[in-house]
Amino acid sequence: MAPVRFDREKVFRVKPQDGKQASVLKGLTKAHELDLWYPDAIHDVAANITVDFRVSEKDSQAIQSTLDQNKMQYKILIHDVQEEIEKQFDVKDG
Amino acid sequence: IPGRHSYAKYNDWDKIVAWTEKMVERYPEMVSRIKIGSTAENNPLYVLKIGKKDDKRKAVFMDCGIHAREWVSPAFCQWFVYQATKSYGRNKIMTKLLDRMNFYVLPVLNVDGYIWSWTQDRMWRKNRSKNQNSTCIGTDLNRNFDVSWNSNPSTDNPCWQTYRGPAPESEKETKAVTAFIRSHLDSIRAYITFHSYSQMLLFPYGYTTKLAPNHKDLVKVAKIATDVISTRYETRYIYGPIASTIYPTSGSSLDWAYDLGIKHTFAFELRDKGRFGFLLPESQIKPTCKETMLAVKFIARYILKHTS
Repeated sequence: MAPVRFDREKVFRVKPQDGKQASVLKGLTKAHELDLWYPDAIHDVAANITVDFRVSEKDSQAIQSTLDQNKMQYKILIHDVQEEIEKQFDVKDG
Repeated sequence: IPGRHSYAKYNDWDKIVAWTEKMVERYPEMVSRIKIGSTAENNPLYVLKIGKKDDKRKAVFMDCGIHAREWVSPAFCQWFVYQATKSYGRNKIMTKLLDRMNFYVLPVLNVDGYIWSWTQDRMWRKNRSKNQNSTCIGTDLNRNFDVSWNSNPSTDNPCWQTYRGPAPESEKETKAVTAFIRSHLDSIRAYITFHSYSQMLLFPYGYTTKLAPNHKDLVKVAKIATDVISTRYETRYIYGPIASTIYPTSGSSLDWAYDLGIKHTFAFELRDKGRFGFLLPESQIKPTCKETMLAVKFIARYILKHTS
């Protein structure tokens, strides 16, 4: 089996400002089966909690649009997860 | 033959196993390897005991790598063993600690998941056990401990990252750890578990917002430990009970160990605060371990002095 690749997958950081925004984010998490990095369960997504999640390349445009539509501020922490995976090994042998 | 082990790099499971053998060989008086069980995929679970042969002395139990993708955690456990053995007889504090207490270090708790995260899926979190009536694999071992196990609704779906398993201690890895800790309960005075990321030092409880009976004591230890961490590279940690500092959680090893009677239990969420998340570059392993080491040594000194 070939290892999973994460080309152009992104990690978003969103802090919902109120219950409505938290619900939007929970909806996105469910609909797109997002990989929550922090907190680690959908149950814990709430207003004023910083939420980090990983998004596939395919879904990232739709996620961004939904966040924009709902006037939710976000930051893209990682633009290409695969690139960061490769960059982890930044210490030379020896 | 696995390649060369390095404390400044991430090591795969084969390298870690070879490293445990080497540590026992190099420090036979100080290090012994105990097989505490095996995993769902029949890999061995090893604890390294650091200290003298005397089992009656106070001890600190530490585990790393309960979540597969949190690679900096096993890196710290290896670093701890290295520093402990290397600095015995040279560093006054470590010598005093090892003369008077033992450390049980489980370098990788979720071995199957760790291997999977190296070979197939870098983002894997759970173990690799099969689930009945589901094609989804794995249980979150940090939801599988027998403490308020079924209280969180977001942990009962095998396809979720936080799946708690079919029953408390259903997983061989959990069972092995709990059996070991129970059988050494008369000596273990502190339990410390290492995660990443978010730079926090957490203590009970997670399953309730009630404060632990010795809350003030835990706050005092955590405050000093996080202050100590910042002395090296000014890395800022926050501290507090799990439920109010991050979010409520059930079935965690930390709460389980506390309710079993180990009154000093801590969880480190190591670097960083999100720039890299689980993908912390190797160049940050050393500084992360160095600053964490200061806090762990402080906690151990506190345990030595303040527990009976």
